[in-house]
Amino acid sequence: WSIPLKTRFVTFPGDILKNISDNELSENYLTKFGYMQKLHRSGFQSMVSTEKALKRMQRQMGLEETGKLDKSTLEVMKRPRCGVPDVAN
Amino acid sequence: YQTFAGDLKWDHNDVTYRIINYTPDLESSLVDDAFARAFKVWSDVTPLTFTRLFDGTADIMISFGKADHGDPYPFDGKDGLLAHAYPPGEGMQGDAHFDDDEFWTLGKGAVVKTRYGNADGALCHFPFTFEGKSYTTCTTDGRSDNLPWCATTADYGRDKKFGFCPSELLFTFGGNADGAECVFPFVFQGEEYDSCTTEGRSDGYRWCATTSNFDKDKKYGFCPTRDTTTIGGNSDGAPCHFPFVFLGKEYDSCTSEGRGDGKLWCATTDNYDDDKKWGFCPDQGYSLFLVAAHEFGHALGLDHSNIREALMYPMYSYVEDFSLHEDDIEGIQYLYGRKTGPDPTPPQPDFTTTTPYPDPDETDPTDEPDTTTTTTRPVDPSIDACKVTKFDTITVIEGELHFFKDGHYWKMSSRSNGGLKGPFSISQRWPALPAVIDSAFENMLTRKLYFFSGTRFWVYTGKSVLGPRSIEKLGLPSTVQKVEGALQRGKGKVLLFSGENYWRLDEKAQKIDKGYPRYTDVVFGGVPNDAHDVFQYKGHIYFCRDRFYWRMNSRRQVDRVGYVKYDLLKC
Repeated sequence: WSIPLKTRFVTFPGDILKNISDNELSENYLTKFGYMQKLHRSGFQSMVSTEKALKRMQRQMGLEETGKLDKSTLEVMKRPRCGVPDVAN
Repeated sequence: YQTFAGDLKWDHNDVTYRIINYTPDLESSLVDDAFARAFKVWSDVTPLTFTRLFDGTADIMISFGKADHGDPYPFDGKDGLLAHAYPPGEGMQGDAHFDDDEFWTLGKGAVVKTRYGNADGALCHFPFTFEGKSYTTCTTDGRSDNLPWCATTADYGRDKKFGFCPSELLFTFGGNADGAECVFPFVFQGEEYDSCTTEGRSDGYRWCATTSNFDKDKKYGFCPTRDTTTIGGNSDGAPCHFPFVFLGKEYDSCTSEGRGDGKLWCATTDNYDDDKKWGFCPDQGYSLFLVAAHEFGHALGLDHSNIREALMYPMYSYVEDFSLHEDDIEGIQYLYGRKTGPDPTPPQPDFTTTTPYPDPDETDPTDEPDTTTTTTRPVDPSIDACKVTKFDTITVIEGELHFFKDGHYWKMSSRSNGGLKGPFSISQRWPALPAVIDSAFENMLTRKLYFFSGTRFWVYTGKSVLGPRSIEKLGLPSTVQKVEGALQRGKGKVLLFSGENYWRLDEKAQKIDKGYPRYTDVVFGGVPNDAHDVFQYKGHIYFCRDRFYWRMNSRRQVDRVGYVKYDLLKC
C-alpha cells in the first residue's frame, strides 16, 4: 500500500486545456499578457529576452525579480486571472 | 493603479449598460444583482451613475461566451482566463465578456435558487436532512416525477420548506420558448435526443426542444446548469457517475488522476476507459460580482494595478467582505473625480412586481398583485444570515427577534421557534433609516421603535417617523460615536450602551438621567466590556461580541455563553 501510484497523464477528449510544459506555459503567458514586447520611442516594437520579460512580470506581480521561472512565478502564472494584458499595447 | 494609454475614459457620467445574455450557472435575477452591485462599487466613489438598458446599444455591453466568442481574444476553457473588458470608447470598446466555461457562483459554491414549492424562491440549504439522510445537493428522492428538489432550511422533516432546483425538466432560459421546460425525447435533424445537447451549435451551450419535434416546431431553450452537473469536458453537463473506472481502477469520488493541472474530474458513465465521457466536478466557482467589479474597472478606464490587495490586480482571489482598495479609489477618482453632493440613486435593476421577498407582515394577502412597472431595490436572496459573523444589531420587535446587517434584516418568531424569515430590506419597511443600524428597541407600551445609527436616531410610530435627530439631544456626550445596545428597564426607562459605559434614558422626558454614565462591568459582571449588541430576549439579557453571546439571567448571573448562529439563528 505504500507504493505510490504511477501517475499517467491522458488526453481528455473535448478538453480545451492541453498538458503543456512549464516552459511553454511561461512563453505563452509572457507573450499573451504583453511582457515580451517592447515599444520603442520610434513606435517600433521588438521582442525582449525571456529573462527580461520574466523580471517585468515578477515586478508587476510583486514577486522576487529573479528572471528565472521559479516555483512562485509558475504558481502565479497558473492562477485564474483577467484576460486583459498587464503591459499595455 | 494604472490607466490606459491616453487616459481613456467616458466623456459622460451617466454610463449605460446592457446584459446581452445569461450564464446557465446562476438564476438571471442573481446575475442582474451581481452586475448591479459591481457597478455600485464604482458609483459609490465617483460621480458616475449606471443605467441599465434592455435593448439598443449601451456604453457597456455585457455578455457570456465560451472559447471563440466573437472577438480576437478567445477564452481558454475552465480556469485560466475568467473574463476581459475593453477600455472606454465606441463599438466593442467598453464591453465586458465573461468566460462561460467557468462555474459562475457568488464565490462559495453553487447558488441554487428554488422555484415553486412553498419557500417563495429561497435558496437551497445545504446540507439538509430528509427522512434521516443528509443531502449536500439537490435530490429526486421522495418524488416520482424525477424533478430535483431541495429543502430551504436545515431540516425538511421539521420545517417542511422546499423548492424545486434548476433543471431542464422545470424550465429553460433564452431561446424562443418563453422558458418552457424541455420535452424528451425530441427530434432534431431527424435524430432523437433524450437529454440536452450541444449538437447544432458552435458556441458550446446546451439546449433542448420544448416540443417533441424541433424540426417541425422550431421551439427551443437553453438548459440551466444543475447543481450536480459536470462542467466542460464532453458530457454536455451530465452528472458524475460513481463509482467509475479509470485506467482499470475504481473511483468513488472526483479525482485529479490523469491530469497534469490538478483539476478534479469524474466520468459520467460507469467506465471512462470504455466510454471516454467525462467532465470537471463543480467547485467553489468564481464570484461573478468580484470578477464583474474588476472588469467594469477596465470598462471605465482602469488598467491593472500591481497592488495585490487592489481590485484591479489581475489575479482572482475571493474575499468575503469586499471593500474597494484605496488604490482603486485613487485610480477611478483620478479619471472621474470624487463623488459630490448628496447620494445619487444607486444603480437598481428595474423589474415588474415587488421585491422577491416582501415582508409578509407588511403585505396583505388579499392585495391584488401590482403589475405596473416600478423601480424597486431588490433584496439579494443569496445573503444568508447563517454566514453573517457579526450583526449590526439584534433586537426584539413585536415579539420577534430581529437581526440587522447592511441594509437587510431577518426575523425569528420567539413564540413558536418558527424558523428564520428573510432577508428583508430595511429601506422598504423603514424608508428613513440608513443601511447600518447600531442599535434598536421597541417601547412595549407605546409601540414606538427607536433606531440608532452613528450619532443619529429615528423614532418610528407605525409608518410615521421622527428624525434623524442627534443623540446629543438626548443628553449623550459628543464623545459617544454610536449606541451599541439598548435595554428597557421599567416604565419608560432604557439603558443605552456604548463602549464600556451605559446611560439611562428617560424616554418620556427624552433626557439622560442624572448619575450616568456608569461602567457596564460594575453592574453587569462577567460579560465582555466591548459588546456590540445588547438586548433583552425571553427574560434574559444578551451581550454579543462577534459570533458569540453571553446570556445573563434576572439575577445578573451569566448562565450561558453560546453561538448566535446556532442558538439564536438555529442554523
